[in-house]
Amino acid sequence: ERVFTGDQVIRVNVESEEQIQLLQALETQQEWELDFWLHPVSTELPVDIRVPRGSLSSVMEYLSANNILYSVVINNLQELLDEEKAEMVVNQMKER
Amino acid sequence: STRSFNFGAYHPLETLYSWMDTLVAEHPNLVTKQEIGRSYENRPMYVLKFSTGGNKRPAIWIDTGIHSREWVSQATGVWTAKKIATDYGNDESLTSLLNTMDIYMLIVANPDGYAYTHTSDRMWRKTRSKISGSVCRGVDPNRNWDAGFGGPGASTNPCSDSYHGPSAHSEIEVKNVVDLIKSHGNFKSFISVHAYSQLLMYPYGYTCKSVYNQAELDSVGRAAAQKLTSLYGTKYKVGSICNIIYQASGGSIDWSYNLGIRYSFAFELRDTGRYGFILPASQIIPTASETWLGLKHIMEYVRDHPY
Repeated sequence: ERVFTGDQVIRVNVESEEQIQLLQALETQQEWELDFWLHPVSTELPVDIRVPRGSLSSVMEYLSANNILYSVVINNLQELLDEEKAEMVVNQMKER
Repeated sequence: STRSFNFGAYHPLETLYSWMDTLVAEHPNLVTKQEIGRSYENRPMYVLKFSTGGNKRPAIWIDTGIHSREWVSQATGVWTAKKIATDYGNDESLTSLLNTMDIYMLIVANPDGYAYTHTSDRMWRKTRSKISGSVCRGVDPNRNWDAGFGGPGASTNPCSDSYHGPSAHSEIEVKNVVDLIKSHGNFKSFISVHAYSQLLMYPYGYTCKSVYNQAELDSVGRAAAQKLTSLYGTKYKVGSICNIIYQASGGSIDWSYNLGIRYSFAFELRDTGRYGFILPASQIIPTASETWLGLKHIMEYVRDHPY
């Protein structure tokens, strides 16, 4: 099973068309394996990106270099997924 | 029995499928389960039909879970199916609706993807079909419909999460729905439920041009969103896909609208990003409950505005 230990979900509140284009360029960076939960399309909509642990420093550098502010929404995705799975297991036992 | 089923929890595919059987057994005069075909990996695709009789009555289509990682969507579908079954005969409005119309619910619209999110990759979105000439798998089932197919907002790259596929309706999961809707021929509403972002959208996605019924769809959508918000204050944006998200071609409700199904809508449920696709199970029932008020408004409007 694929694990997401250390993966973060970050949110960018886009401020300009230029930032949209810079983020759209990120979408084509395949080696960073970014998973856009919400895509860069307009300054009215946030952009959410799941960043694999291995790409965190590169992505943060890219964003900082381009003065793009971001916040970390989920710090360690695998923790949330482990909780979700544990809850499902407990529930299944109850249901049985 | 469905009484021991916890609607406030997420469940694997097998549990959802066996639950469907118990729902049918508990409501034999209202609910039937129909297999509408098989998925790429040969899993059955089940529709729950809510009907009090008649042949090909005017019908409403609701699908959930076409993007497999959006778990609150399938969970909302399960809760909604139970709500319809239990409210029939007790809720006057729903009873009158089901006395003249049918409701079809495809709760797991992407069974292969859903199973994969449970066993292998919780973040999987697409189907699981193999793509010739590529090591990557899967097509975005909401870019594969024959409505502006291959246009903006869809990718030609098989490794992309929005890959539109080799051709329109190439995915069997999409083709199964297309065939059913076309052969039935009397659907009046087509509603697709996704997550997340809290949006209620109508066509088009593949172009930003307004649809002919734009004013009506906008007003119905806003009224439905208002009803939804009234329960817990959850705020929704309303608009066409192209205007409030982005230009996205090959979407299901664009196809259904172009087929003549006027009342075509898409929901994006909770939340707005705090948890995104990993919405805690504690929010399933509140999400489903508020969504029901929006769905019900649309269905009542469709009942009262035959065409």
